[in-house]
Amino acid sequence: SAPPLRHDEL
Amino acid sequence: MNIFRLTGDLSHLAAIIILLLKIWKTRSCAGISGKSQILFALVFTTRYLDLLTSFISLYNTSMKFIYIGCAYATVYMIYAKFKATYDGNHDTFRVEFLVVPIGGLAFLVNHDFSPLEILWTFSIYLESVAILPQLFMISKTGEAETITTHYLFFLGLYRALYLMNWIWRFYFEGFFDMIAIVAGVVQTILYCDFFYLYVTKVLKGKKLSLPA
Repeated sequence: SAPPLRHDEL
Repeated sequence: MNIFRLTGDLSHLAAIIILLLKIWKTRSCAGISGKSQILFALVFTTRYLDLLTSFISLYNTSMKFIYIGCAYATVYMIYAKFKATYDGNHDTFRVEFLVVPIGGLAFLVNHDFSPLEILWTFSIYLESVAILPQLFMISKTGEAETITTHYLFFLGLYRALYLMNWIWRFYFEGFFDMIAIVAGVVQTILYCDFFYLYVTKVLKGKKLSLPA
């Protein structure tokens, strides 16, 4: 799956 | 959030605090690569610009501010406050040979050709090699203070834990980010030599000195 463009990791 | 990512973030925070306290308490940045610390400040600055555009959680936002604040405080202490103790003669890694190619790579290989995304990609690539000036400096001086080895241990451990976090997220959430994973693998591999010395020497109470 394409990664979400909203990066939720530090 | 999962246990690997939480312990990874705490390990990263521990590393950052250990370094900050080491310099502050000893009032000396001997053996510390200012260049690596500048690269880390650049990594956080380019990665956390989304502080201005999106809110994920209080944890996410507060940790980003802590990381950025500590990074700049560390750079300030190295190049201003305790500049007299900065060992510039051994901190000679040519960082431009890292930043320029990585800047180009971020333009070529990314998830989305938007400014924020390219900066995020640049930050991910840069973080994977940002420790090289520090490792290079230790190889030049031939030794490292024990507190510095603990700093490096937690710093290396954090991304290794993130690799486990990505396995967890792929298995349970079907989430994976190839750019972060590849860069994270490279980053962790760069620490392997240090991890070996840390476990075989420092954990046995010896000083870390090279060549072994």
